[in-house]
Amino acid sequence: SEEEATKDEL
Amino acid sequence: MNVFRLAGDMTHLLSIIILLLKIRATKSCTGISLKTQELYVIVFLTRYLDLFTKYISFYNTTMKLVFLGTSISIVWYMRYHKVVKQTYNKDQDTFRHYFLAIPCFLLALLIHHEFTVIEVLWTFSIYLEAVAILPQLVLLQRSRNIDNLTGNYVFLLGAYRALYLVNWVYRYFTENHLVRWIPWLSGLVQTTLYADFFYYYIKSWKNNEKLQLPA
Repeated sequence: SEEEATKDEL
Repeated sequence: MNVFRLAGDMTHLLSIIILLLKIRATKSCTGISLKTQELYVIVFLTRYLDLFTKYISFYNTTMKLVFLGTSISIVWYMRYHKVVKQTYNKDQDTFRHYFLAIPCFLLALLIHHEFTVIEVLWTFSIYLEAVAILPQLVLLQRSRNIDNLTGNYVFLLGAYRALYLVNWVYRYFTENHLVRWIPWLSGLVQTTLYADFFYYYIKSWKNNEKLQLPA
């Protein structure tokens, strides 16, 4: 989901 | 993961390592703003709340632990280490960092992706990181001579978010035009705040002279 994709950064 | 983000993370890690080395090797934190370091601890604590609940990758978890550990130890050194704390420029590091944290928190309450505790605090950490360098930049302007390690530390810190901007451009074009306004605009503000420092840093490097920020 867009949500997941945006929280993979530090 | 793309090369720009990896370069950004490594630059960020290198900046923190350089600061830790400066403090441990010289047993001094002259020219370093404790306010900025404390803001960074708040940034990492509020950003990595899902550290134990959401596993993304070994790299992600490791780096989060390293950033938390190093930033907390830097604050510990500057506050409690018997030798280092004597070298802290207490009377020059007077920026009221709560003036930065409170508006960022209010803004996060107003503008966020979704109204949950984790998301609002994550958004707060994004806004706070953008302005967290201000006490350090103010301290640099007040301290007459900036030592090389401190100059390199601030430069790398600014460079890491600039690399993240490139990473976001890359991801926009390669990941079906995913739009992420909050980190993008905050990252732009954050990098712009370094603009004049970058100018004087590169000028001093080119002319091979001491880094000096105009008062």
